[in-house]
Amino acid sequence: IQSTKKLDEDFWEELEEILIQADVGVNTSLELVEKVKQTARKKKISDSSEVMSIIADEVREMLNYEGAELNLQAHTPGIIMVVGVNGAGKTTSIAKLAYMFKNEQQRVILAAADTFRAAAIDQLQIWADRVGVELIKHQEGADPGAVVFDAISAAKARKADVLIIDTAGRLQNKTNLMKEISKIRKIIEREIPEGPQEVLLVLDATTGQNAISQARIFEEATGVTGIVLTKLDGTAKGGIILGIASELKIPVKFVGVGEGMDDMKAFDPEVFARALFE
Amino acid sequence: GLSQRLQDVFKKLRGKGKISEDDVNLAMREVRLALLEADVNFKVVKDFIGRVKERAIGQEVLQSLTPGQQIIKIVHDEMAALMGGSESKLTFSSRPPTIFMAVGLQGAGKTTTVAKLGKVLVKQGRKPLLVACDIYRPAAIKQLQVLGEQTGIPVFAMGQNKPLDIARASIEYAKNRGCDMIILDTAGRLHIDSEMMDELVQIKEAVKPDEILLVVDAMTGQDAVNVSDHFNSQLGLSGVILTKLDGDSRGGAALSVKAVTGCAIKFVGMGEKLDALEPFYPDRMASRILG
Ligand SMILES: Nc1nc2c(ncn2[C@@H]2O[C@H](COP(=O)(O)OP(=O)(O)OP(=O)(O)O)[C@@H](O)[C@H]2O)c(=O)[nH]1
Ligand SMILES: Nc1nc2c(ncn2[C@@H]2O[C@H](COP(=O)(O)OP(=O)(O)OP(=O)(O)O)[C@@H](O)[C@H]2O)c(=O)[nH]1
Ligand SMILES: [Mg+2]
Ligand SMILES: [Mg+2]
Repeated sequence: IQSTKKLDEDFWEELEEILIQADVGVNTSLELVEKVKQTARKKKISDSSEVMSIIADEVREMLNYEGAELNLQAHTPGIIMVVGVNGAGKTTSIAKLAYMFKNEQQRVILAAADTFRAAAIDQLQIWADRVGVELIKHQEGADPGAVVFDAISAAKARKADVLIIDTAGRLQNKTNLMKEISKIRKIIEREIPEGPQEVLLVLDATTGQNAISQARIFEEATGVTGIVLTKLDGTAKGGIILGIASELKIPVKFVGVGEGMDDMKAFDPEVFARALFE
Repeated sequence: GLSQRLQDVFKKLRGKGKISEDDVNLAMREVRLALLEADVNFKVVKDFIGRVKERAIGQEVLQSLTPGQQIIKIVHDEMAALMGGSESKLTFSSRPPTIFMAVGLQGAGKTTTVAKLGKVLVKQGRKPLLVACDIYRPAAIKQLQVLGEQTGIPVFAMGQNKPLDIARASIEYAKNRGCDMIILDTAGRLHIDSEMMDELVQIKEAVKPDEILLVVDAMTGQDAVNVSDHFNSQLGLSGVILTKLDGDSRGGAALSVKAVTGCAIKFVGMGEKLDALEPFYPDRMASRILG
């Protein structure tokens, strides 16, 4: 948006267009533009560049949360369960998190609870070796609950600081698979009464409005404490997190910006807000 | 769904006598909202609504007793026509081996789809060879080998060699094994990664695939246009495969990709199992997108 435009109907439409094309969704885009319009009117703003800073503030506000860091101090081992639909980037994100924790001198153990997909265990084993952390695994086809149980025992025995659990990708409309993931959470709660400290939903930034349904249903099935937004190194803007923020108040904790183990950053609402309009 | 919303629009207008162009505009607004919510790309929606509106202000709607239903029919038919129409059959070479290449973004479903496609070809009495050209993703080669075992289809791998060399070598290997089809599984990549896109261009120029198939996740949002446009302009696509249609996303990306590349959607992935690959039906997809 040029910075010397006047605030006419065309301007507000163009703003709406930018948001919709960033996957913010129609309703959220309209609400956001309406709010900004009102604020601009109240403050008697006539310069479009000032509007841009209002909308950046509004977006930052929607995304700024208490508890936007990882919540692991309460218990040892701190358990992070990682869930999400097929191909979102769960396994790779776990490698990145393990690398981050290792660099903070934390003792990390990983659990290969995707016992279904071809070579899923092999994939996580290679990452575990590269990062230099231990992986608890069974054979392909084993009961994922059994892997989780073993991993928790191992984490307790080795006094690990963090246990990160990789699960199989699943589409949220598959009721039996959502039952399975709820059951896995219950297994964790049996061993650690306060349950997992974090349940991270991995969301692909290229996803459209279906992301809202993903967040809703995973929130119901396992609870979701945070989102990892992956593949932001592409051209997708990941605007879906705004709709999720306004409806479900789930904070984005990390963003994935590449395929290497160091390609993960803490979520920065300011950076995200600005990138929406680039 | 959309039909209820259009019915509500026209209920308010009942008793006004003839429907006017303004009334049709109201209906077009509802259609536009429905398509955007279904993840059809913003610009594609604009063009599409433009085309539909031309028909919607024609006599078939203005004189109809059920204008809402007429408009839905026009929208549905225009959409199905847009997504259908081009050659949706696979191309086979007159001089085997026929070569297919699967390309697309990270995690779209290429490796799984390559194995599924192999299974479909076996059912047609052909002898496919799956080729592991993803040397980057941890255990990608192993993944394809496991799928090969599960489907009883041979897999050609050359470990950590250049994908270009692996693709080239697969031709001789296929001939020696009596395989008449080669399906190349490539690494997921960003359309804006010029080095990785160039790798695909080199493979294309070296082995001249009969099909270059873009594998697209059905839940892709507005970015579907960007991605497919880049892949198409750099490689020239011959077709698209839409995956994870067993999910509950509306799948508007299908319309976006077709509108922008003109390429036929040849198959849809309907699950994780290796028999879950079905032909693409434009009118079924249109109904799904319209909700
Ligand atoms: N460019 C980019 N690629 C990513 C990112 N995160 C993951 N990937 C890639 O996305 C693909 C899928 O990643 P996985 O970690 O296997 O995804 P997953 O969710 O575990 O997949 P399933 O277990 O099959 O459901 C791989 O090719 C990764 O390298 C990211 O932030 N940027
Ligand atoms: N439900 C469902 N899952 C699918 C479908 N196609 C693929 N998948 C799953 O999606 C995930 C990613 O599939 P892959 O075949 O590894 O994707 P890819 O494009 O090869 O990934 P990269 O090589 O990392 O780019 C896996 O969990 C697959 O089982 C489908 O049609 N439906
Ligand atoms: Mg995985
Ligand atoms: Mg693959």
